[in-house]
Amino acid sequence: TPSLRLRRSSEKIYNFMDAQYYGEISVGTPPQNFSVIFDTGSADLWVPSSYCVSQACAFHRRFKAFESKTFHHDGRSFGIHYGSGHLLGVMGRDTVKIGDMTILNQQFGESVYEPGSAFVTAKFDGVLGLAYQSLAEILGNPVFDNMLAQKIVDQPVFSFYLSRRTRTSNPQGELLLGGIDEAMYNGSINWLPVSAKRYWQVEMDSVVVQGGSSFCPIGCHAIIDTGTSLIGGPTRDVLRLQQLIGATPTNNGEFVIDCTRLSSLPRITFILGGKEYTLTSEQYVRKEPFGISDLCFSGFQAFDIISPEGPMWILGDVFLTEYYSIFDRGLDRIGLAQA
Amino acid sequence: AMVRVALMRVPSIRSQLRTQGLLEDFLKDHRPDMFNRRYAQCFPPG
Repeated sequence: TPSLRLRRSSEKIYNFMDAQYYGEISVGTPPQNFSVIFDTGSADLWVPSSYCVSQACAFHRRFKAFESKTFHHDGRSFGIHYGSGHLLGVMGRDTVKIGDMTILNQQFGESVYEPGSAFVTAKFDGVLGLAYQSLAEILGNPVFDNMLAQKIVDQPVFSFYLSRRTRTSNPQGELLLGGIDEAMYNGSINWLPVSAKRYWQVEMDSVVVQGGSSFCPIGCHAIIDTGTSLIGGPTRDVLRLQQLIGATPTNNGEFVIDCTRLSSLPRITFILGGKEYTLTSEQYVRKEPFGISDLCFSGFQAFDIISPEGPMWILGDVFLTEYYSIFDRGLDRIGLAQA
Repeated sequence: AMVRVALMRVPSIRSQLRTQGLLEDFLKDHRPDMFNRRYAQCFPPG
């Protein structure tokens, strides 16, 4: 699909249209602040450049390399193609700060060309990728790899808590770099080995719809992706799944559900490492305000990702708001627990 | 040696375009596959 890029035998998905959670970082000395998506589905750090004259850049904070005492010019260029366009930029190195942590000589990209209108409405300035280095477009260590190399964190672990409630909850989400927050989950953690060190990818046993139907009955692979909001799966499976939950397509290729029927819709269970992760209709349907009422959208989206491991599913925010996720680079495993 | 980063949840680009009534035109211009996918079930596998 257009959102898929094949290179160096690894698949790249950049779907910035559905990203929802962002946090603050700073780049340079003195620090220049940016809001970035912390994305486990990519491995690069990029922010807009002050040299960018695209319309999208005008609406965002832009990095002024000439004001940073610690900036090192690289000279190489980079390009990232995503589902609805592409961006181009130049590479550099500088000090990056996340909270109180300082990462020295971090390779990153400054985008100088962000064509199209996709980023014009984006609330975030850039993206900070947390996937494995083999997925990186920009040469050099991804941010978390540098944190490990510079021994900035005690444990080679980071974890995400994402809240469904937007206004009432505090925080709306939390990324903990270097540890696990036991206050953010209930019960025990189920650990799943990473099956390929590109994405945070694990083996999934099956997907079961209440009432009997199932998908990937002999197993398949799933990516745990904080950079996308929905749950993605192979087109043929997801179209059938949409039928089973009574979702009908719109002209936009999205699937809507009658909000009054939510209580009668089946539960959907993802089985990972022998453990069941069940989502109710209230959890897999997304409500968005539309006039004086709500529109209900299916939380499932078709993605055809061809990989050496076969068809893949993407478990995005719809899944991760229900399950606290722990990404362990030391033992190359992912932990999931009830959020 | 741990750092907590507070995350803000904001409407996605898709959601904002929909609210502004711009999503359909945007997808027609940028994501023709979204439309093609509607008919994927009509075609043989592959």
